[in-house]
Amino acid sequence: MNVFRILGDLSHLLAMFLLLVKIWRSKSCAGISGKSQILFALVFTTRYLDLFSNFISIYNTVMKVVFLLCAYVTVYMIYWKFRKTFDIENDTFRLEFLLVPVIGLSFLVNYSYTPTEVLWTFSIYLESVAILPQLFMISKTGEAETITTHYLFFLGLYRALYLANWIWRYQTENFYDQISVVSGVVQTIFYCDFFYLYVTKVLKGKKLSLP
Amino acid sequence: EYNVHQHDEL
Repeated sequence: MNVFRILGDLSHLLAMFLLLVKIWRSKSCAGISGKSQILFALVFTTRYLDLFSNFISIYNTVMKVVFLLCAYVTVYMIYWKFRKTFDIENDTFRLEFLLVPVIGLSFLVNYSYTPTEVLWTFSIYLESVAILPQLFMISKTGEAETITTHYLFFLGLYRALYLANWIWRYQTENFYDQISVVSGVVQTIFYCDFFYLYVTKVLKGKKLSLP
Repeated sequence: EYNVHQHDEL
């Protein structure tokens, strides 16, 4: 465990809390893509199947449970509790465009052909593209609430910190996991455009709106 | 050798 990894995990946790706080406080999930949140719930479900079979540490187990809970509570908020506020007309990204290639790739490029390993690989590939429905929604409506942009910032920061973690681990432990690294790089690239807008607009006190 | 299949990251 290194400082990049722990800060990455905390940033990921903060992002999920921010999203829940936004929904809970405003009693609204306007501007949030339910499809992205379903994909994240699917990511955690398929990745953490080893929760009971492979014990790593108390930290690891607790974080997995918290991530799963956050993901499912968020989906529940969007599709049940506050579904009247859900902006379904703008959440129109076609999930099959993500799911079909991701399922195909997880069968083609993985570490071994076992159900848990293929599902783990699926979760890694899916996570790298899961935010696309959310980014698509923002580009469609042309704006995002400031708290939603904070959520996206910390979600992207988590990924960037994981890249630093992998460089560190490669240097110190000679550890590398090429599937995670390639997917992580792809995922981080998707946030670059958003990071630019975040720094040039949101941090200067302006609302994120696209021309 | 490190066992990559352990997947110790979140």
